[in-house]
This record gives sequence, C-alpha cells and structure tokens, in this order.
Amino acid sequence: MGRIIAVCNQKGGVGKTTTTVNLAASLAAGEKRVLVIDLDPQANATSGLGVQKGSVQLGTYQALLGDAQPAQCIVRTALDTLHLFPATADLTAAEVELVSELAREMRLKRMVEPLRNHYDYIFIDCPPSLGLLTVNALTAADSVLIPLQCEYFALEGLSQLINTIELVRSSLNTTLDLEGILLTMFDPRNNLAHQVVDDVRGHFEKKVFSTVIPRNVRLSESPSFGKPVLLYDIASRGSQAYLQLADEVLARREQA
Amino acid sequence: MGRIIAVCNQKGGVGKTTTTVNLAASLAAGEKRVLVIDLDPQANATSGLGVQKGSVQLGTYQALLGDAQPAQCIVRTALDTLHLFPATADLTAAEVELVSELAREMRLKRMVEPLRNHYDYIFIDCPPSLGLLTVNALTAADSVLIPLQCEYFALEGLSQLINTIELVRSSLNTTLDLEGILLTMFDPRNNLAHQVVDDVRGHFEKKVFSTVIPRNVRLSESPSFGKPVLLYDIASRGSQAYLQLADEVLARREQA
Ligand SMILES: Nc1ncnc2c1ncn2[C@@H]1O[C@H](COP(=O)(O)OP(=O)(O)OP(=O)(O)O)[C@@H](O)[C@H]1O
Ligand SMILES: Nc1ncnc2c1ncn2[C@@H]1O[C@H](COP(=O)(O)OP(=O)(O)OP(=O)(O)O)[C@@H](O)[C@H]1O
Ligand SMILES: [Mg+2]
Ligand SMILES: [Mg+2]
Repeated sequence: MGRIIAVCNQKGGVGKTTTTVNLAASLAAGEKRVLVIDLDPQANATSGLGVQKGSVQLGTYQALLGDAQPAQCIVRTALDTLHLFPATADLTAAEVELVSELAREMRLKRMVEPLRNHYDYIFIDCPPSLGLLTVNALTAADSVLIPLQCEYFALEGLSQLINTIELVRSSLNTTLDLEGILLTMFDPRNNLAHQVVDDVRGHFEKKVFSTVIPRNVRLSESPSFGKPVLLYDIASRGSQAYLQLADEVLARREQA
Repeated sequence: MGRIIAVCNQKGGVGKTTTTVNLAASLAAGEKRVLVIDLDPQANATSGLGVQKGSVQLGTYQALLGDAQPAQCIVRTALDTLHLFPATADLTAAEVELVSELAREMRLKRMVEPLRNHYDYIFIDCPPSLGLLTVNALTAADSVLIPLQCEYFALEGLSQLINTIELVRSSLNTTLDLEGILLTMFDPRNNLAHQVVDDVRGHFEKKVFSTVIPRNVRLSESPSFGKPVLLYDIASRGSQAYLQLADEVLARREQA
C-alpha cells in the first residue's frame, strides 16, 4: 500500500517543487515505485521531470473534472520507477469550476485511491495557496511534508498552514499526519537562517527532518535540463541532501 | 491623479512583496504620497510594513465584500507619506465568495478609484496565483510591474502571465499597460542568472528596468523588524537598488 504525501506550503518559492521532484527521484533511484502528481497550474514539476508543457493533452485538470482516467494521463520519466501525473495551465480554472460541484474537496482523493496499490509513494506538488486544489491534496493525503525556507516571511506563514491542516484533519481527513517539516535553502553565512532553524527545531522538535537542504545552485540549474538533480549532478551538495532525505523518510516509515 | 500599479507574478517567492514594500517606501522617502494595498492572504506586505497581523480588524477582505469603507481600513506606517491597506488571512475566502457575485472582477477597481486623488502611487501586492484576486488587481491597475527572479522556473512562467495580462486587457481593462519587468535576486556568480538576464533583455528590450535587484541578505532581514530596508540599512546594496528603481520609475513617468 503506497503512502500519499502532499508537499504543501502557501508561501511561494520555498522549494515545494524542488523537494517533490528530487525526493521522488531519490526514492525511485533506490528502486521504490513513485508517482509525482503535479497539482500546480504552473506545471513546474512536469517540466522539472522533462515533460514539455505544450505536449501534455490530458493531465490533473481533466482527471479532476472526470474527463479522463488516470491511466490516460500518467507518463514515464527518465527514471524507470518514477511516473508523472502532469499538470496543464487550465488547472487554474479548476479552482473556480470545482467550487459548485458536490464533494468538491474529495475529487482528488477519489482519483488517487485506486492508484495506491501501484506505487510505494505518491507525492502531490501543491500550488502556493490554501485554495481548493490544496484542500483536495490535504484530503487525499496520508501525510503532509512542509518545505520551509529559512526566511522570515516563510516562518510567519507556518501557523496559518498548520491551522488549515488542523481544519482539514477535523472535517475532511481524520488520519492526516505530519510527515515532517523540511528546512530548505539553508545558507550558513546568514544569521537569520540559523535563527529560523533554531526556532523551528525548538518548537516542532522531532517533527523537523534532521536533513537540512542547503542553498545549492545545482538545484536551480537542473530544472532547465528537465532533470532531477541526481541525473544532473549527483555529487552536488543539493543532490546528496535529497538522497539523505530519502533515507530519512524510509527510516521514519520503518519505525512508525 | 495617482498611478495604480499591480505587482504581479503567479510564480511564488520571486520578490513581489519585497518589491512592493521597498519601491513604495523609496518613493515615499522622496516625498511622494504612496498607498500599498495588500491583496495577499499571507499578509506579508502588512507585516513587512510593521503592522502586526493579529491587530488588523478591517482590511482588503472586508472592503472587497462591501463590509467596510477604505477610510476605516487604511493605516499609517513609519514613513509619513506611506499608507497601508492591510490584509487579513480571511482573504483566502474571498476567492471563493466572490465567484458568484456580479461584476466580481470589478470589486477592487470600484474600491480603489476614489482613492486615486489622494496618492501619487498606489501599489497592489498580489498573491502567487492567477485567480480572482489577481484578476481584480489587473482590472483595477493602470499598469503591471512584474518581478522576475533570475531562475529557470520563474522564466518559464512568464508567458502564462503575459497571456493573462492580454486576456484582462482585451476583456476587462483596455488601457492596462506594462510598467516593466524587474529582474530580482540577481547573483552574479550564477551562470543561469546571467542567461536569464540576457534572455529577458533580448526578448523584452526597453520593457525591462535597467535597475537589477541583487540578492542581498538585508532585504530578507528587514521584514523581521517590520521595516522597509531603507529604514533598516539604507547603505545596503538592496536598499540602494530600490532607491535607484524609484528614480527610474519616476523618470519613465516623466517621459511618458
Ligand atoms: N536548495 C535550493 N538551492 C538553490 N535554489 C533552490 C533550492 N531549492 C529551490 N531552489 C530554486 O528556488 C526557486 C523556488 O523553488 P521551487 O520552485 O521549488 O519552490 P516552490 O515552493 O515550488 O515555488 P511555488 O510556490 O512557485 O510553487 C526555484 O527557481 C528553484 O530552482
Ligand atoms: N533581492 C533579494 N535578496 C535576498 N532575499 C530576497 C530578495 N528579494 C526577496 N528576498 C527574500 O526572498 C523571499 C521571497 O521574497 P518575497 O516574499 O518578496 O516574494 P513574493 O513573490 O512576494 O512571494 P509570494 O509568492 O509568497 O508572495 C522572502 O523571504 C524575501 O525576504
Ligand atoms: Mg512549485
Ligand atoms: Mg508576497
């Protein structure tokens, strides 16, 4: 039975897509069967895994509205055991179109449940908002992984995100768990970054991954080649950090 | 007559709020009368200008739904001629609640028009999406300022943003202009950054500001003190860049 993890934070640019793509690829490199679901109209996870945006005919938008089956949408990637459920820009319209539908928060859950047996991990890359698409992801997921940039604005938004997770847990998904908080873009020369790390570890303790993702230019270069960083520069600090994170996610699961 | 500028980009974390707060503050330091409207449920422009989120009773959410007058919401900041129209987290609900209202795209325009005579510049800080709040901002604005991070994913999203601006111009706001594209978080040690700058200048020419905002830690520290960077460290490269940008925005207006 695969584990469904929503990668979520309404703060923009904190490393949601970078974490989804590279954690998924690192687990797939270790022979796990992994699916990435791109739920962001920007479709960055789609292009980050080498799929040209213009080439996608059927994706999460069509599947959410019931116009396509998941099997028609899911594509292969450069890694054998890593599959992608791509996004298209018309996903922006889904937020408005789903509003008046019945059980609008459950659409993604209904779509994803049948896929659970085919994968060890299913990651959902969320857009930077707390709207209907993100609520769908939180309703469909077993747990939430929160990338947190070591910056002030990102820390400020954390309580709003935790509140939304609580709301979803109480009304839509009672077993929703916190997979963990991942500190990203850490620059050791920056005092503020150290303060954010201390604050977050002090407050959330074991819920914070011990792996910290450093700011590393290879992580921002690899998407322009449509590759996860381990296929672009596996020796880089960025790639090594995500491989270490994959080990930590696996170890936590064994302990649970 | 004040000029209304929407600071907009659906890509997250590209420097929308940092640009809104620091460009507005730089113009205010030059005796211009400036209003910042926070249209993002994260309310980062609100806290970046020193207003505690919990203290805001009436803000853009209440005004958009007609439950409050602008005069009841607008507050002063540390700079005499800089005012703030604060946001609250319930702005997230506005996206859904406005969907079924009549003339839902015009709500902000109706709210902002009467304020035009009181200010020289009105800046609207947009959330990282192309939903109803951003469409409201594009409908109310005279022009759009697009902060663009010198990274691959940010460049990739530009065409989707330009399409949306075209759509709004053809159906909701025929005089919507491009104020300019601002290159942000530029790190000269990063090859990709240079490539992005060359690509964007090659493609958009005069529409790109000659001022480039460097990556500068003072810009990410100043929000934790609730101050624009010119009140935190005016000599920093970040602050100097935004003062230079303010001069460029003023010069462009004189030439127009
Ligand atoms: N550890 C890192 N070091 C350097 N650059 C990074 C790192 N993580 C992400 N980036 C870059 O920072 C930018 C933001 O990251 P990313 O797009 O993954 O964030 P996001 O949270 O998915 O953004 P959005 O809110 O728009 O969905 C991207 O250009 C990415 O390549
Ligand atoms: N030039 C810069 N140098 C260093 N840090 C910066 C710079 N500009 C912005 N930042 C920091 O980068 C982060 C993202 O910037 P900001 O929040 O302004 O982007 P945004 O586009 O408003 O994000 P969102 O999409 O969430 O609204 C913030 O933590 C900010 O302090
Ligand atoms: Mg993303
Ligand atoms: Mg912002």
